[in-house]
Amino acid sequence: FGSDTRSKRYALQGSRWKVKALTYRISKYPKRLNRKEVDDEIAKAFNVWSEYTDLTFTAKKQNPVHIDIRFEESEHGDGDPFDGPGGTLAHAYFPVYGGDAHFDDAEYWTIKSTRGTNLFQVAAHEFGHSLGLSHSDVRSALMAPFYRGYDSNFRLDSDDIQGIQALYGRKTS
Amino acid sequence: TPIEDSFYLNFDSIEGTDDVDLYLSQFGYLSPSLRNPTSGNLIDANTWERAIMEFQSFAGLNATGDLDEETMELMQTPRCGVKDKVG
Repeated sequence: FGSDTRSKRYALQGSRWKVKALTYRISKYPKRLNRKEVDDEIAKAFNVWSEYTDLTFTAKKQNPVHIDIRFEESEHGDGDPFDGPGGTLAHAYFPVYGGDAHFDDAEYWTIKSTRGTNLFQVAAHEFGHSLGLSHSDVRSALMAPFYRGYDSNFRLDSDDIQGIQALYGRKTS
Repeated sequence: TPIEDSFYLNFDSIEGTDDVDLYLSQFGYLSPSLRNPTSGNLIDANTWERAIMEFQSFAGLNATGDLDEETMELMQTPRCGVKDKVG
């Protein structure tokens, strides 16, 4: 946990990437969304974290990459099956376990809409795990575990910023 | 020494608690080591209540240990599949 004295705060899983220039690949796209739109939303979700650190994220079309992103349904090979619409929306692995992010393709993923589940917000949350953040017990934090609906004015909470900067330092430029 | 049945929660007899048990286990509030193998893997009532309280506290609810409506409702909220309590 963070070292301040507040009772509620971010949590660090315990691993982080040694490099700050990270690469990613969307190796399986969702069924219902346009690929270009998905590329843009995923890039935006990574930018949430690069805004406050020196981390950079570069999309690649081929392996090897640091973070592999897949939209999958039900059992998808990692022993942690998705449960269909609602319930769990996605999961991601901490750096020590590879950093990959999986999204339940049975969800109704949407972009800039109050309907369905907002892809950008969920992706930004999952990438927090990919970078080493665990769940926060601060309700307003992105790293809180519960989906809170589409927020058209989304900003990282100060708790998230403190968490990511505890791992990777402050942005220098 | 035989363990009194009443000391343990029998989830089969309480409607909906199978799902709650699964939820608490899935997100790190109940670990397999807390189950008592000599009594059909049932969970000590205090352990169950403590797990509910930890979930409530983490989620910003009143940590009563009771499986109230607000707690059940939050457990049905869509969420991330990663554990809240990472060991």
